[in-house]
Amino acid sequence: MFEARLVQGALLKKVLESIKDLLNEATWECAATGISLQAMDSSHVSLVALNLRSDGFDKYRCDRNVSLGMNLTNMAKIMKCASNDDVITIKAQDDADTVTFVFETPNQEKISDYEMKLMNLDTEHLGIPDTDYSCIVKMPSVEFQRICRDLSQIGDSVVISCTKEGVKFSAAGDLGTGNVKLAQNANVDKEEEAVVIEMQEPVSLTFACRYLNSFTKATPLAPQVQLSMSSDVPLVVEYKLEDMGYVRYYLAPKIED
Amino acid sequence: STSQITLPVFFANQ
Repeated sequence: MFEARLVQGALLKKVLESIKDLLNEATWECAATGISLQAMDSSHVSLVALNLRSDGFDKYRCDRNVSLGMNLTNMAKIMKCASNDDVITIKAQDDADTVTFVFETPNQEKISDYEMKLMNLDTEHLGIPDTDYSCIVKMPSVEFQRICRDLSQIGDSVVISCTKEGVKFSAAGDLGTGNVKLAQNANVDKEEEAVVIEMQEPVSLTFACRYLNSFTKATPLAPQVQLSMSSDVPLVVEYKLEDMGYVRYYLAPKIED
Repeated sequence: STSQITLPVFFANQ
């Protein structure tokens, strides 16, 4: 028996919104420690890795590990039936071919349940090595979203260049060029407004805008985003979920021909 | 110009 109850059900709705652009289907791996998911987009350029720790749920029971393969478009249809203030419970029997979502209003006067068919998915699991990144940038997630949106008007790719002084995002296209520079700025009133750079050595990497824009669907999950970069390895874009876990995206760089 | 590489180039299948 698997059962996970989340009073803050809106969080689950936001998590799904943050991945359904990139993934049509994925397997939610449920274990005693929590729920995790790892999947690449269909072109194998980006990867989503998320973790929701069991202690972040209000009630969590997982007698044995279960893999819940889901069509995320269908899951999103069901999640749209939950109000933002609903309590959400996910339930599945061991070896079941369906999953049940229960939505309760805070006053418990309305209780809805939706049963969805599960899928058997061939899941490729990639081993992601621990990496000491040359540059780690922490910045407001809304700012990152804005920059990705703005520069995707200019070109298909963004060059992210990071030095001790700051981080620069650049795009070039038929109409011309655009650059956005952010200086390191830790002395702000609110922690979530800070731009903090930890640099071992400068890096400059090129990434496709359309994936970066998809990653920014996670913006409502966290006030800050962390970009981890080293030369010639995938970028990591991480949104930390308070007391719960994380949503991470990996993106392969573009290289000079 | 640049070309896109894929993730399995970096991460091994487990």
